[in-house]
Amino acid sequence: DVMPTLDMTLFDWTDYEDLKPDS
Amino acid sequence: PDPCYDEHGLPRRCVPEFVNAAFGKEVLASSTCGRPATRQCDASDPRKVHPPSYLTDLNTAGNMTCWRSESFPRLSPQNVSLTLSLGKKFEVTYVSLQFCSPRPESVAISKSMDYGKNWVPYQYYSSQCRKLFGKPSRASVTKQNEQEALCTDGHTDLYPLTGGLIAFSTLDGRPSAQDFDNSPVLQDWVTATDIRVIFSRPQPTSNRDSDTAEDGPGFFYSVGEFQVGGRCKCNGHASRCGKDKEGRLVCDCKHNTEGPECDRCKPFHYDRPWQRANAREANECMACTCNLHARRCRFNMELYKLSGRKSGGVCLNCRHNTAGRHCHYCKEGFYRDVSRPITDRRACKACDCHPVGAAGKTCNQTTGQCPCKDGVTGLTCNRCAKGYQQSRSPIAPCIKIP
Repeated sequence: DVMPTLDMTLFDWTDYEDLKPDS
Repeated sequence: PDPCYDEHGLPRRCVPEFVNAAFGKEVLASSTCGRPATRQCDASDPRKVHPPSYLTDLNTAGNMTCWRSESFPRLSPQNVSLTLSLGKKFEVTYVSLQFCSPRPESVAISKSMDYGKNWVPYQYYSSQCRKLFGKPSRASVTKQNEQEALCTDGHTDLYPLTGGLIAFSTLDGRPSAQDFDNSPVLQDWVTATDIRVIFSRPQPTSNRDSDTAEDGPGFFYSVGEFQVGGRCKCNGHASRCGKDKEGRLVCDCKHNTEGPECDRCKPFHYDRPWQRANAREANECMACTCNLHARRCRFNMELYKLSGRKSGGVCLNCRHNTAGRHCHYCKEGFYRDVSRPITDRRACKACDCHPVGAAGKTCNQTTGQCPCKDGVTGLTCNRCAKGYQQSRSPIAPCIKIP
């Protein structure tokens, strides 16, 4: 089974704004 | 066929043809007769001119044209010099002078290797070697003094009154001449850009040639032929010399060499140090191995020695995301696409590690595998591993399913 790719919209960036990719 | 390459296209030593390097070249004479005009010499009368250009012109048999100096009073003979610029470095085999007057009592030949800035003695002729030049007559050359000018008391006899010869062979009697290829000393000795001859002590000419018959014999120097036999110096890397855009004489360099005397390697051909060609080995300059990813390289002697004197080139500014001495591997952040040859512009692919799933941006340079965080998988670390699910935390993007 191939797992789905990571969904960037599911991450909570509240405490990690500086780690958030540009796009 | 190009003499610089054999029938299989392999490089071999080549040299320009042997020529009289003086022919047609300008000679500067410190004294020339004809101004003011005398009985024998008149610069304004074509039948009585004796300019320096007659030294290096074409002489047909029985019709030798002669340069002639001014006449000197009997008791105060003067030195007169002839200076010949060859225009570039030549390897000189001989210097010869054929006289129209009696040969002078003393002659000094010198050479320059830097277009007239510095002069070194080449050979002396005199009946008084010790007194005039501080040299013994008829000394011999040993391996210790092969670059030393000698003095000889030959060639200075009064007779013949005309047509006498002075001929200096640069290698004659020098011990290393038999092993010229391996003698940098003699290679240097035969190299010249300019030749200068200084005459002193003219011997009396016949009354017939004198400017004023009533004064008795005349004292002057006259030369019909000034020859410099040799080859344009190209260090074994050219078979001809020609004029460049500025009209200067230069070698037509082969074997990936360049410079007026093929005395350096062409850009990007620095894999081994420049060397003169010899009978056994062409010593051509070798291109650096950069797999088509660099346009420049430099030579590193340490690497050359470490390679057993085979290769010392180091590529500069490797492009197409390559790195290394030969641009032979991928730079950090890229990995080798093994389906393409290393010379391909796209031989190195970006790692493209996932910004959240990967623990870094640098992948394995061979496999392209990025370093994944715990519970993450995939070449770029973009999926959760089996038994894990995506979380909301970008620090731990995949967590174990309870």
